[in-house]
Amino acid sequence: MERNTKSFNFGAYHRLETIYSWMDTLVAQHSNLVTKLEIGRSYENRPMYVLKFSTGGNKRPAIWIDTGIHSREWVSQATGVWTANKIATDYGRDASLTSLLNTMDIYMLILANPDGYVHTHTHDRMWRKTRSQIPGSVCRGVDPNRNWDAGFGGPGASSSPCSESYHGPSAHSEVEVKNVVNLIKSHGNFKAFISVHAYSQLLMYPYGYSCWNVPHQPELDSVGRAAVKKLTSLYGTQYKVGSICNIIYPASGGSIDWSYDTGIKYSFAFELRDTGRYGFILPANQIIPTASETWLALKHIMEYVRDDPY
Amino acid sequence: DRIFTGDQVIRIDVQSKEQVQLLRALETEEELELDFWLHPVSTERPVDIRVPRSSLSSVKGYLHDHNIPFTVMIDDLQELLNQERAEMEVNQM
Repeated sequence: MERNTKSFNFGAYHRLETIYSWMDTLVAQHSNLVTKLEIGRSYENRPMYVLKFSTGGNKRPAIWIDTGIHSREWVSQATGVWTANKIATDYGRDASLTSLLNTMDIYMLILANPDGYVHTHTHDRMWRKTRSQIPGSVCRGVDPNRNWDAGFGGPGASSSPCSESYHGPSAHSEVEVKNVVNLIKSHGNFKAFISVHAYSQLLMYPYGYSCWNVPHQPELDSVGRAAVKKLTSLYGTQYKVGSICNIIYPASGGSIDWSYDTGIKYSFAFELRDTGRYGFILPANQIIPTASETWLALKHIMEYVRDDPY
Repeated sequence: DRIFTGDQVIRIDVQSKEQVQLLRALETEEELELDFWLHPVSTERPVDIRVPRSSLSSVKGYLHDHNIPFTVMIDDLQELLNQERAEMEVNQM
């Protein structure tokens, strides 16, 4: 067991149990700020925990951050751990973050696909999807970023259960997705929704299910470019900014398309750094540099959300 | 454990729309069991493909035949995974 968060190695990849245990330590050390909420269970009955950073109030305007919905993208979950610790330790020290947390809450889902994450540690390091069983198919799992009710079943998602981008039998069929949907809807006051993926150095906004510009495209583009400028200032990492459809490809059923259509204007997705040498097997010594540069962009977006309410 | 011994990850810096189309055609060849880490989209983004050892000669032949240059990003995926696991075990201790 980690005795305290200072002894935790943020520059290493960890198993699910270790991260869950670390969450308890974080909560214990910052009990005035951080709580751990169980938002439901995964397909294989693992708890799904959200870290809630709040200084009080009831259903304050909130920011959502999820990491690692695609389980093999390990630097995403590791970045989530580092970021949660950063938020907890910088509160009260960093004036801007402190002012943000005095008016808004932050919710972080560090292991958005716990079954898949465990599977990458125990059976198949390259596993991307959930672990649900599909009736009539020998293949398992749904791409949880094609399963949201946003152009569900459209272009860029597969109807084949054996595909890595299988959209699932119906929108929100995956309990991991449904748990997030339920929380966001029941809360009703989320102002930003940020999904963190890896890799290829992109900061994206909706849509993926259509190549039409969203109504807030100029604003989202401007916020994204400013965020990326800050990210790049640390190590020179180059990012591209744009809509999912225009800078990658059409991809229906994605989380940030759903959040945007639900009314959460500030919806973004990150693809974290790519050294061009390792892909999903980014060495652990890259975790802290990746998380540090990502933090600058995340902070910029969160400050913008705080300063430009709607 | 699923083992990836001999699997390679190759990177293609796509140079033309025609190459994008050829790589998309490759994507549909299910029997090759290719895992596209980065999909063929445009000339502005590279394409990364994890190629199982059993499909290496077919895929490399296809790329050579169509004059599509590539580099090997990961020579043996399992070697890298072994290193990653060893590092995790040390950290765990």
